[in-house]
Amino acid sequence: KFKQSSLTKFFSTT
Amino acid sequence: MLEAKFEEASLFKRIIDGFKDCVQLVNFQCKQDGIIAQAVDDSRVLLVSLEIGVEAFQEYRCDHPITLGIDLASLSKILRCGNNNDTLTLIAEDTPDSVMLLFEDTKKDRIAEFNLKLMDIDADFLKIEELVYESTLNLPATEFVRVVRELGQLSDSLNITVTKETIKFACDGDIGSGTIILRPFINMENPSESIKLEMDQPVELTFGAKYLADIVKGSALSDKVAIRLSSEAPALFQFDLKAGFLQFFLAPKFND
Repeated sequence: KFKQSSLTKFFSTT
Repeated sequence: MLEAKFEEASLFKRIIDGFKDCVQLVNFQCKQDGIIAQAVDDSRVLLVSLEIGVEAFQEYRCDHPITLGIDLASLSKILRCGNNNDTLTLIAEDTPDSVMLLFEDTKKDRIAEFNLKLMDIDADFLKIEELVYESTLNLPATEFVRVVRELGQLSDSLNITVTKETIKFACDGDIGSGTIILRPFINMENPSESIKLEMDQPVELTFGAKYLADIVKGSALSDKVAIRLSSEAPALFQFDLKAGFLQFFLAPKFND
């Protein structure tokens, strides 16, 4: 089974 | 004051249709050199980034930076009111509470004017670091749409594996599995049918099929799609405009 990651793991909010 | 005139209303319609199903509230930032917009879907898995350059417009004037907070569902209702080959002009004051959409049918001398109320959208702007991508594919958008449609019906996860000479799309779900293998090739007669692959490193990533099903709607804008992949990083799916682009950044799934 695959678990979805979140963008916040990769992109920081300015 | 913003005055942005599209030669054909259909271009703006196709741009909005390209991402209105995955994000709803969007701040369009209008500046001297064009219009940009960025929005993240509710699940924070998919980021949409739009850039429309001045050359995409028949006329463009923006004296001061203006932010148009727009509900895409409402905008779509108004965009349906114009004919595809009408001109469409977006007009807004410097600190606007609404934006005017002016459709002009030059042949029938018919003018339609709509005002869309703007919203105060408090969205954090994600900084997209320039990633070094390990593999870049360029393929016909129709091919990408077909792969996503066919494999997306078998599983909710779609795997992309890029090696030296092959691009493999695969899925394995409850009702069955599927694999589609594409290879780079140059079509001399019809270059837009070519498939190009630049592979610095082999890469294998898995994505949610439902997000890819939204991303393929960008194919209304371009007959090519660029897909840039890097291990453990969001993938970039880019549809180019005559001047600008519609980009989707999609976070991968991991084997837990």
